[in-house]
Amino acid sequence: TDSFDFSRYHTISEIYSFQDMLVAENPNLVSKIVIGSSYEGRPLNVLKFSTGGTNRPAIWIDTGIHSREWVTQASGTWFAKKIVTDYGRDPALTAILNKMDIFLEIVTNPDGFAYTHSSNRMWRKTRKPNPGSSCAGVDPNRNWDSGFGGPGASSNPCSETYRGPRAHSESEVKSIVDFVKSHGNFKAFISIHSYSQMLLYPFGYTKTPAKDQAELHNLAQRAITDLASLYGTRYRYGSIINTIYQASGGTIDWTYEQGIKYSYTFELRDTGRYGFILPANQIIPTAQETWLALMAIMNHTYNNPY
Amino acid sequence: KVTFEGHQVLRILPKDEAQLSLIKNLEEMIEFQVDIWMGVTDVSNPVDVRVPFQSLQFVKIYLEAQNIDYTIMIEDLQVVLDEEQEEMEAAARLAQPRN
Repeated sequence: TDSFDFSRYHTISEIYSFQDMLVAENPNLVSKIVIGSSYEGRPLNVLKFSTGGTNRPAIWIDTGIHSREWVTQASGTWFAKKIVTDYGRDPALTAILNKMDIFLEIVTNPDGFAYTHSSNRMWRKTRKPNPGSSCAGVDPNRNWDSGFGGPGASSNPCSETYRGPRAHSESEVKSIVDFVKSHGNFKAFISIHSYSQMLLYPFGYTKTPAKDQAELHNLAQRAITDLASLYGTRYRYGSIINTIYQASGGTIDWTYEQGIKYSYTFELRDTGRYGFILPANQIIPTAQETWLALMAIMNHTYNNPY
Repeated sequence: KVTFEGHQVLRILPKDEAQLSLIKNLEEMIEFQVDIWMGVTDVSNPVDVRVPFQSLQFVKIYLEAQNIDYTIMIEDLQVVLDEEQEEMEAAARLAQPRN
């Protein structure tokens, strides 16, 4: 994986090969868990970074849940290499991995991602047909059983924010739900999107503040300060409903309600006017700056066990 | 393959709450088939929408009639997507011997 070109966008098969190569190169640190399969039968691969122990407190990071947000899958690939490179070299990451596990799902919506390469670069949702409608796909960030079906999600299958027929109806979502529940010891859950440059915490479906709102807010502020220290990329931060808009059935509302305190959603850059079509030469700077914010959150999680 | 010739991405700059709700209405007008890239949040933040070629005139008239400022963020989305594809293919060709 040393010759993998992180500064360009890759196809799903290239990313899947990268994952297998990374595991083969780092058998004592990285393993691959298939937590389920997508609607079209693609494996849902999760890389597990662990230095041993059983069921250690863990951190989850996912990228690519909205398939057209290419800089997120690309950053996820870079994060994977960063972890194996820095373990044993960076004291903070080494300390975290000596006590905690990190799980990274790079292509969280593989059918959608493949579809952005093959047919429609602007595809966002999953690809499962919706009976009775000519429009396919569910918004995987409106399909979680937390305020499901409330305002800020659509009941129209043709909408980009279609919530789905019922909560957890999409295998891409249900697989994560089942995995998180069966693991039972996640302490942080980070879901990564693009391109509004924000760091968000629960809730999206209700104005009721999260119990840990003050701590989450302060940690978010520290994280985005670290992020901005590299290239000056400015982020907004706050609860989803107060910072962007009401959105029900969202990922981190569900994870927070499962008791995973450090639940965050990133919206990565575009600092210019490219939106989802971020030039490939911005992949590595985006990943580098985001990593600083991720480390802030992971460090805090490690230093504040609960 | 779905292509986007002539599709433009408009960056809409709401000035006040009234304009925000007018833009929200635009999002609901399904006949325009606009694709929200960055949705309505608050006055100080732009809204980015992809507008298909056939709706461009209507959407621009709607915005101008309401004195809502906008700029063209992406002039022709397919041109930018073609560049992205060419870059990917060129980089893949470069990487091939190395792999």
